[in-house]
Amino acid sequence: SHLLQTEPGSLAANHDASTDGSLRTLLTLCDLLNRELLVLIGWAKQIPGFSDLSLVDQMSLLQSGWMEALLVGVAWRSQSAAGEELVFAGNLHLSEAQCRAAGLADVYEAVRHLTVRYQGMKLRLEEAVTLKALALANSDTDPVDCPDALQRFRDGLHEALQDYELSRREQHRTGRLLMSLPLLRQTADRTVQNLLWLQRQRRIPLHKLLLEMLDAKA
Amino acid sequence: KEKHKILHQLLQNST
Repeated sequence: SHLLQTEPGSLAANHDASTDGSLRTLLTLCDLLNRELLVLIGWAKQIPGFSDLSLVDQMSLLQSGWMEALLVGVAWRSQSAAGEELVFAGNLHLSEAQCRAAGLADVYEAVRHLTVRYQGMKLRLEEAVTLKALALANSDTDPVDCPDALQRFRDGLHEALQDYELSRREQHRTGRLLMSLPLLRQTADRTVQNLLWLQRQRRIPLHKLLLEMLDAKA
Repeated sequence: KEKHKILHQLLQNST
């Protein structure tokens, strides 16, 4: 219930006015990602146990897991979209053709695959917010500064997911959700690689925070 | 930390 209360909800896209066509789509998406990152960092601080981590571990988790956490939101919003579109924001639905034109073919394929998986299990909001926190907590940090605090953070979230599924007598869904984490990581990696490639190829101007977070992945 | 200045600053802000 704490995660539900602190869930920021989705931002609206600011359609870039400096250009048009596929570059406009890309710039709009990157602006949205940058603002989502700002919200994500504020949100992370409210997850129970996150503030007990050392600053070094907080940074490592965010640098490693930010895209996974953001993509849970995209997959969640895209579950009920018409025409197999990806819903990056309420006012930014992208079809396969639009993604392809913007150089995001790989992002489309990967995120669509992830969306289908969650569609298949009819992901619920409670599960989506917990999964988002779990993805962040589970991201790989090496070396870990304070292993005990990190373990407590992970255990707390795992327990919350188990308690939720137990309360609905659907314990089997805990395993199903955890088993989706490898696909989530793979999807995030492909998305990051696609963006890094685009940044090099098209030399798109990126906002500082997004650039910093992509650099941590490069 | 120098390289990841913005993230560092955002995490240190209390709000």
